[in-house]
Amino acid sequence: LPTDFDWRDHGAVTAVKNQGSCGSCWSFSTTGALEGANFLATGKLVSLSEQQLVDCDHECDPEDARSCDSGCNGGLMNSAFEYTLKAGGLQREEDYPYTGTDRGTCKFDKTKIAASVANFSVVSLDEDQIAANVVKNGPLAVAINAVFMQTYMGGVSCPYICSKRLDHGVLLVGYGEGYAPIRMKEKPYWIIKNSWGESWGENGFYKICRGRNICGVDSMVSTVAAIHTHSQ
Amino acid sequence: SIVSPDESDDLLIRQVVSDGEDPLLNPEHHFLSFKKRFGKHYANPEEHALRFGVFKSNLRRAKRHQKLDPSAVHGITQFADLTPAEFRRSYLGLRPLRLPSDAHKAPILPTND
Repeated sequence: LPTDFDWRDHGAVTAVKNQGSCGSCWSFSTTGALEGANFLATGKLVSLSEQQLVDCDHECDPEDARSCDSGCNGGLMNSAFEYTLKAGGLQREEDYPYTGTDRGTCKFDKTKIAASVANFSVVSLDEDQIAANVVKNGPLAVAINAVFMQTYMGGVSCPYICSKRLDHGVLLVGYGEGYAPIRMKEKPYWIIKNSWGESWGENGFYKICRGRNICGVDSMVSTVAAIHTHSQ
Repeated sequence: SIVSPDESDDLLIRQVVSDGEDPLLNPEHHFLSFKKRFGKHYANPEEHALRFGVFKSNLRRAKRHQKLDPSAVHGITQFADLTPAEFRRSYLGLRPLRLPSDAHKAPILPTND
């Protein structure tokens, strides 16, 4: 494994998006992973529609029929991959733009599919496996506890204590290592793309330290593969 | 705080000085800057007072986060006028997960060499 890796340097990550005041983080995590996978499959970076997921995806957790993807009220990346697999794919952002509300009806147009899921899998809790999967398969959809993210402005977040109760969906785009003056040594970290706009964090990104499943970041990691589809 | 043996050496040195201004000393000024920076407007004086109270509480929270998470910078973000519950309701949205027993697991990749 390389000592550091960042999919932003390889053109697989779209610009930071903003979910607004809507609990649709799960849809941004899903599109981010599929955008990366589609880039690997086709060589083209296409921004995909979160609004399609918000409006049309009501897929339920197979183990809990009451837990279904539900627009601004929340959802799950794995269920959204399942929806995308069943629906045939996702449209481009520009063809089905984000509105930040879930009051609209589903306007999915099958003739405008821009990216399709070939398959998706869950990655084991092992951090080396997570790193290997991000390098080999592209950005990964991950869940995290976001309690420290409300006040985060920059640097490598490495809280001494942090709950592992997962409540936010984000995108793991790479990893690196930086000198931590407070600890007087190099500390490895994950690079996370968030969906709260560029004015949050480090231009919309978050760095969280690696090594001990901080804030549950290693607990729910999904990788997706895309198949090439010609958009019309 | 729970410290595992392998990270205890990380905690030997703790920052005890700061050259930055403490926002808690002048919350009115920082609330004014916050409103200007993030274009915040409140419907009436009651709402304004309520949000200022939440803002002050979040300043204390950011300070606590800074102590618990010294390698990051914590402070005033666009969410500084939201209570933790409002923040969770409006900006988070991950449903509880119960991975199905037949969930497809990614194959183990080689990580040596």
